[in-house]
Amino acid sequence: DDLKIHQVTDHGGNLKLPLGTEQQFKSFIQKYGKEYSTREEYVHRLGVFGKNLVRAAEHQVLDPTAVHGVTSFSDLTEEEFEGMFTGLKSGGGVASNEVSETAPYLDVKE
Amino acid sequence: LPESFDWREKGAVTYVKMQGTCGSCWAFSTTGAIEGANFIRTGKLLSLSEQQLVDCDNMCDVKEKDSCDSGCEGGLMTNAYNYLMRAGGLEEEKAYPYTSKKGECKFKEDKVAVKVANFTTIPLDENQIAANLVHNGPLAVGLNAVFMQTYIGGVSCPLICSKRAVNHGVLLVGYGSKGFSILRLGYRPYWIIKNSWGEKWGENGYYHLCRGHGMCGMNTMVSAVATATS
Repeated sequence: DDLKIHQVTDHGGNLKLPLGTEQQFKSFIQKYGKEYSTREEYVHRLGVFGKNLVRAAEHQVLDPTAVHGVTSFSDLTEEEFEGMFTGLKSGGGVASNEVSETAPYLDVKE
Repeated sequence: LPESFDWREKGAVTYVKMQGTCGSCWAFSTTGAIEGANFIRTGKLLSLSEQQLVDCDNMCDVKEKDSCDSGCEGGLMTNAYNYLMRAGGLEEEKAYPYTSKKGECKFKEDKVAVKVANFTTIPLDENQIAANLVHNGPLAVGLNAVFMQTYIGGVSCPLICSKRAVNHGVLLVGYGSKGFSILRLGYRPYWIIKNSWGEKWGENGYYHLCRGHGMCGMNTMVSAVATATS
């Protein structure tokens, strides 16, 4: 309410992350040789990284026999990750196959 | 069927490759299956060119006409087999190296190293997938990669993983019988899956995924290929 004080940072500057997240992010940057051209990009990627830490913890709960955590993709949103590192289109499954016959059943007893 | 099986031990699998920031997983899955089939037929392991597929293959799916191979924008392994049957075959990696971006098609028919004779899709039953893996070599597989973004190691056996959102092409190279699963009470069988995100990802570039549950849709888009003399 004090008119002499003005907000000069954007919402990125008010990023609320658990304690130690930025330290982990710095280790991640060093380990994977990441470079961000601007401060804004750094802050944005830090936010994505924080969310991915939470996501990795969720994956760990859902998938306890595997180990989930920080990977080289931890600064990417799910959409960015899918766009850059996957790339399989729909179709091509058993149901849509008209080009060749589905393989005949093999005996798998015992 | 053997209790466990691994085509890597038999020399049918090339080194773990790196697709980079390019949606070309479908090309790596395709070349992996052809590399394995060619090894079984000739006894020679050749590393084959993904870049040829990225640059030159624009084939579309028979039913879903808008599912076309499109370099780093994605594609389908079955489309790629069709393209290779029409084009005349696949060059070696060293003849047509990978750049991780789409460029002008530089395919030369006189450089073909392996020809595709035929291909087939495999039924959904995971025992059939195992039997075809053992008989025909490494299989091209599609799966939902949602858990792979945070995967570091171990046997992935998520409680929830959509079978419908299949978005990543990989290579099935074997299976094991004793991956421990706490929630599924004991040792469970698992698939050994070759990925194309480099050796530093996952289990030295490989993904271990629970077997027998159609996990992450891994049984819905499986294909085998046969090669011919070039």
